Amino acid sequence: AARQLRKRQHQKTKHPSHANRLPGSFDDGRVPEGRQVCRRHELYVSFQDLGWLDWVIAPQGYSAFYCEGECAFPLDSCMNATNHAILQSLVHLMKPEAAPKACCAPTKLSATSVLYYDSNNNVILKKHRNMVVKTCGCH
Amino acid sequence: VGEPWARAPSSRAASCRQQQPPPPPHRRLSGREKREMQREILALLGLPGRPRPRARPASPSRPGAGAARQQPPSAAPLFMLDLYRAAASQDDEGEREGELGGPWSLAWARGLPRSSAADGADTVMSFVNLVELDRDLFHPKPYWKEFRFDLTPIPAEEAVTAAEFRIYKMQSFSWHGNQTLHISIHEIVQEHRNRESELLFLDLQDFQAQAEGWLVFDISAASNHWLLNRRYNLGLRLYVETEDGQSIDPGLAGFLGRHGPRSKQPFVVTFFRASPSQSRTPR
Repeated sequence: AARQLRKRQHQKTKHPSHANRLPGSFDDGRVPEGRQVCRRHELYVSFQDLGWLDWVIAPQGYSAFYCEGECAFPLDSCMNATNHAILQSLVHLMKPEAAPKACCAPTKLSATSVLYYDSNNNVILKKHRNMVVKTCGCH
Repeated sequence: VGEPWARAPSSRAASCRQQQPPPPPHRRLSGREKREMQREILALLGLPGRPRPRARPASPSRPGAGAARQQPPSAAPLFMLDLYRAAASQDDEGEREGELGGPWSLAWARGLPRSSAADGADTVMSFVNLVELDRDLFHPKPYWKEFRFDLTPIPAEEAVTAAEFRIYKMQSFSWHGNQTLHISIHEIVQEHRNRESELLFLDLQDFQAQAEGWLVFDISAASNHWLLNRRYNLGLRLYVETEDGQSIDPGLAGFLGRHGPRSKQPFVVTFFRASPSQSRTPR
């Protein structure tokens, strides 16, 4: 166990940008059958490519993060998962009709702002709270 | 993610990607998917379609861009860009420190005037001056300057928390520098043909004649009246007086209007709370 813990700590420093990644046997980002574990993905939206820079002042584009992947909880690699999600997975395994499968979802969100012109040349600054996915986890 | 959406990876992102397993093969978004995504972004912004600014205004963040190359950015976009930068850096700071103040509190800390009502605002909107009338030296006293702004683009369900009228004052060389000037701003409530308009006092500030810079007046009461009764938006009137009550032509006192430099033209800023977002169909 001590050896495994040291290994985990080493991997944690090696992968600082993905602290929400499930440790242990899934550290390569994929479950044994080639499926992806719950993780944050990035989709960059460029306002320039959309041809919208005549009305969007800032930003020039934004990273739209989303959570995607499968939640699985082997007994020896569940340190990052909530107990509730583990229990839900077990119940789902035994009685699929009683509880849905645990799913990958945002666990931390932050705000983002957009500055743009309207059709009357007025300028609007809109702040959207809880828009940017910071971390993903199993629910 | 198809080519139209892709970007060159930043060094930080690139270093992260080196440690990740190779991403699944990207596919090009079809025209229909692209249009769907455009619609979704517009829906997030609460817009029925993409805005089409009338005169392709110059972008304050991209000076000299596109067709607006000849025109420098005007005052309102510059002010709003400063607010945007303050909000963006505050978002970063809030993430680092784990605490969130008012959305614009950093902007106030940077020297922009603080308004407690504006602290809880989710949206800030600036309005350009549409009409300007002057009662100057060629008219009988008192002298004044009138401005009109169209606030109808604000949705009826939005709650305005604060509104400010911002006007630039140059140094006045017509008066002694140390002379104090009283500047008052009024809402025009009703206009009459044969007598003076009915006014509602909004704000008063005192300044030295030699002072130069932006003056900010609280017009929250007027903006609320205009939103409640949109047909009765008759504008704002500005008076300048000396300490002994003598009326002064605002132009001579150094106040700039529509004919001043673009970066110093008057505008109105409103702060309001966003209404709860409508439910959207998840993709």
